[in-house]
Amino acid sequence: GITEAQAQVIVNNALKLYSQDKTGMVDFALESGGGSILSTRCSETYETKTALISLFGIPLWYFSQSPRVVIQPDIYPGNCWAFRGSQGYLVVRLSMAIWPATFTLEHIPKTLAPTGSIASAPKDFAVYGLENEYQEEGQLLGQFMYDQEGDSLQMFPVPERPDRTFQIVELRILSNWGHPEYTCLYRFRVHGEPA
Amino acid sequence: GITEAQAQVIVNNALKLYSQDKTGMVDFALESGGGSILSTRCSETYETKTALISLFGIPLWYFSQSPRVVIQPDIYPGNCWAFRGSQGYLVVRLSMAIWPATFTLEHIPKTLAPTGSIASAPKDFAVYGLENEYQEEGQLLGQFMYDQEGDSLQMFPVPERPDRTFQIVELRILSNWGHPEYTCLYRFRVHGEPA
Amino acid sequence: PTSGGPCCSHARLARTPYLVLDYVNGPPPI
Repeated sequence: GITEAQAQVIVNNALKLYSQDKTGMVDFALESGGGSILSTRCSETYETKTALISLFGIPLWYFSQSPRVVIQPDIYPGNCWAFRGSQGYLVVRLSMAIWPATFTLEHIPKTLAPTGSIASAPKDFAVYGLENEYQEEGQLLGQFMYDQEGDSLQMFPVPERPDRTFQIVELRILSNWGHPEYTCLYRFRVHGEPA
Repeated sequence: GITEAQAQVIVNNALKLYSQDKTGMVDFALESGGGSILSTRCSETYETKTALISLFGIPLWYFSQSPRVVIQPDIYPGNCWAFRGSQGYLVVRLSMAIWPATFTLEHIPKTLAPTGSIASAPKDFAVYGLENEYQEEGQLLGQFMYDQEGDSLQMFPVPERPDRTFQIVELRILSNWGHPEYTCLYRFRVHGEPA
Repeated sequence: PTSGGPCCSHARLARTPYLVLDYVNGPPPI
């Protein structure tokens, strides 16, 4: 059995880690930290034309989340980037060149999904390292699967340390969990060792 | 006594629930999830004329939080919607029609209130279900009281399951905890079973 | 008070412009 003091330490450590972006690891994709989306290198946003913005009663435009939300920390339901179908891609410029070591993918938990299902979540995906933003086909860093029965936040270590650093990575979604119209990406993180 | 492993499980489960919008329950009022404020159906915002927005040193307008913040998750001090006096109302269109089961009201904790008091918090309130956005007087779903001595987040189950679903609910504040000029609403959530 | 008149008349909005968000055509992608 443990003492109260030991329990307190466990709690404090858990809270500390939670407060460190839940992982305690640098996210080199994070927008506020210097990451950015290469907007010329991503799938087209799925435009639902549902969120109408008005001012003084005058309709102005329809709002859709842009790919930038994928490298922003807010993951409340709806704060995701949606692309049409189950296959799409996104290219991220990291805040610096790193040896990529781990990727994190997050989706909302089923408990918070209004329909009770996270069919729009990505399933099979691959991550590539690009030498520059014009390279068509990069170096495959790993192929993974986001498990809809798993935790909301899932981490995927690269199977093999790449032989070079990368500052540009491509997230390629190959399938989703069944949504017929779109796939939603809440947050993608890239962890590794700075060059 | 418990083991360290048991303590870790307890802590992990608590953090997991905490990370699920603190409740692990779908909030059908949440704006990013599809909820919206019927801006033609709410009390007048209390204009404090304190937050002045300027550009290039030129004052442009006074900024006040709109009623939309009541269905947004940020509840830092000041991120509330204020209406004049202690009686006001707000009509929310949920992301879908549901059988309303529980309502959540949040206010900042006293520890974070600069004056040490949360007199601007709502006290007695009622929630009504409306058949459509033009209905004047809806069906009373319940009458409740937010306790200023209680937790910052308080949940209120409906006493009786309504006989029909609603997609529009009215939050009617009947009194506050003593602030003479205005009442502040931080966040209102609506939980229930989708139709 | 019962649900009543409009809360955002133009006179008030001229002082405090609020962007209003309405969902039309269904829910957003989640």
